[in-house]
Amino acid sequence: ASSDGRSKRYALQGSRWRVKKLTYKISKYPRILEKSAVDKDVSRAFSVWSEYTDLTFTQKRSGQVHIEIRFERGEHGDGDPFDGPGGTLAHAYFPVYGGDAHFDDSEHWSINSYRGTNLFQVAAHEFGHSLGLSHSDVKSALMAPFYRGYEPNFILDSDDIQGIQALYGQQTLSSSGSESTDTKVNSKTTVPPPGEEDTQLCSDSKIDTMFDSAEGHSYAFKGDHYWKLTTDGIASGYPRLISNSWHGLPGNIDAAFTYKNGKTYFFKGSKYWRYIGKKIDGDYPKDISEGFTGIPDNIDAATVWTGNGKIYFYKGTKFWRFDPAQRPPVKSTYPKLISNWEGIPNNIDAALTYHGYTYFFKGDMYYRFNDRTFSVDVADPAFPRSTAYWWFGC
Amino acid sequence: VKTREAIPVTALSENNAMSYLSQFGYLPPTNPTSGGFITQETMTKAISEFQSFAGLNVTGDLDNETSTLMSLPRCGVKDKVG
Repeated sequence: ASSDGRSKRYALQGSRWRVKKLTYKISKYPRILEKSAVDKDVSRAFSVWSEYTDLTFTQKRSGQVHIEIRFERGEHGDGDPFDGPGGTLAHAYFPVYGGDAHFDDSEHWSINSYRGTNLFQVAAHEFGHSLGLSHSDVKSALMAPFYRGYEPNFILDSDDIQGIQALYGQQTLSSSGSESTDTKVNSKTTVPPPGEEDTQLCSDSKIDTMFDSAEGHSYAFKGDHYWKLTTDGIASGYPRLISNSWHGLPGNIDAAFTYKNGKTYFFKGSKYWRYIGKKIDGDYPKDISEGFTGIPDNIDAATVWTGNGKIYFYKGTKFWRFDPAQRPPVKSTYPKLISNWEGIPNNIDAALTYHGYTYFFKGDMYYRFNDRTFSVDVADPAFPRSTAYWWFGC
Repeated sequence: VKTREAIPVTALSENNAMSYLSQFGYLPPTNPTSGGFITQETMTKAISEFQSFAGLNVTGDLDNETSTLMSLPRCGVKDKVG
């Protein structure tokens, strides 16, 4: 057992990819190996993880990908310089930090050889981080932090398998219906379960609004329909009609948010509705001017800002802050200009708080807001990012 | 077979061990300009945590086995992720 008494085993960092079809590119190759050989070994390293899950990994030569791979020496732009031969061999970023993997090109990388440092084993370890695994204190695990030298008969330790399946579930039935690891090739080619990729949202990802329910589910509204989002993309069996679930609620909703009282508020034109879960909570609709004095009709978006827990409404080039605990709930200093939210465009479609961040959506792109710097987050790839790609699993 | 992997350097100095433990999450990040000062107790605790994670005898001392392991090639990601 570890010093804190818990049994030794894998560790999860806390983030994972929302989609299972991941892409990668090798932006910078090692100096001393054939590119085609590196491509093959990197692909083999990814298959260590696709072997036991429904994850698939597709190499791309350019453009936006989930995981970027680079062989670099010394300082290479992420503030975590490599240290020459030996010592640190490589590092990778967890999904919430982008998922990229960097390898120290001062190492003597080798393939299928006792000489040098084995590329396949180190890459498979680093991709474990890119998928959300932290270091394991099980010595035989691939995710143990120390390089153990070339292992010609490498097999993934049960500890690693438990870890990756805790994140992404087990490999489901392949297209042939049999469940076994040798159907990996089939499972790679199986059509994703219905609903995981939605043609309507993937062809036009502009939405009316997005919000989190009190139960923590994320929903996207568009026209008369809605979709439930899962960690992997779109839940199967969607879209569904809004009015079939939220009885009394019309389509083409302007905005929605769930407040800390656990109630969800929907806005359309000059009216608003209040629900607990999917059950209407009283005699609605009411006038916005009645329940949200100081807030205009026909708003674009609304959200509870992660920075201070207050309710923010956005319309055109302006925004309002609504604080139910204050009288009046909207200070006379409002509205203010959305341009105060550095990097956020005017006329947004939706705003959502998710996992401690506030996201803004406009057209088919979205922005993540950094509450500390009070500006759009700096990340790689930069914002705005494709909503369809990163939220809807397209 | 002679490999070209880094041959474990001889015992790590206390200072190097401190930056190693800081780099991999056992000690708070040190600010190189202020020469972070830590108590012996903190250092002993950090060494013990590393020894436990790495499956070594937990002595709290920077013994030869521990400093040799610290010299081995490894992944640059922290062992302890906040």
